[in-house]
Amino acid sequence: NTEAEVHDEL
Amino acid sequence: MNIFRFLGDMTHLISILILLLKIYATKSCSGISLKTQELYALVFLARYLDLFTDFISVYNSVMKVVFIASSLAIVWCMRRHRVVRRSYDKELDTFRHYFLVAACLALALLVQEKFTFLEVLWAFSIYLEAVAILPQLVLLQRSGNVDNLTGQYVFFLGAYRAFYILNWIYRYFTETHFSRWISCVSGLVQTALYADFFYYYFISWKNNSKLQLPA
Repeated sequence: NTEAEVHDEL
Repeated sequence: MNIFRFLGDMTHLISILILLLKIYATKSCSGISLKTQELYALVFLARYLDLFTDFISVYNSVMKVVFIASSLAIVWCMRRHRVVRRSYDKELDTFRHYFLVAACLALALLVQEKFTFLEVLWAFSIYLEAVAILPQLVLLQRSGNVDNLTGQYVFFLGAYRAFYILNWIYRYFTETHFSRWISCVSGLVQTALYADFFYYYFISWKNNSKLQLPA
């Protein structure tokens, strides 16, 4: 998985 | 959002409220490192640029605005407030924090999830947050005596990190594609930096005595 992760944390 | 993440955010928020309370109630910022506060302001500004590009939830957006505003307010008070700035322990707060910024920027350019402007800034903010507490810990170590509110402030900051680690462990076991190693490795480093402080915090709590760090 080369897609950047969704940054759902603060 | 799981309970650990929520408790992590809340302890983070509490730590900032304690710091604001200390500054507001005592009109003093003694024992607080301006360098650490500047680094946190930079961390939040760099990381939460995504306020304009990504929407996760109202909760996330509100918290981001609160973190940016409160960190800027603290830096402003310590630098500009007529009374507060007099209590700043300038001669004890000599950590070369620009080196931390440069090193974290270099690391972010080398190691990030994707080489884009926002992703580099995001990685930079994660790395910088991991080490941003160092000037504060050095200042506490130098001054030896730690007043109650400053001790609580650092304790809650450490608790925030500990809850985030529990949150990642929880997510690792409950989500199928959980692999945020940049956050996790940096988070572990950050929490490890608090280990020493926690040790003395619990000693003083157990003995019901004032928190003192060894010189």
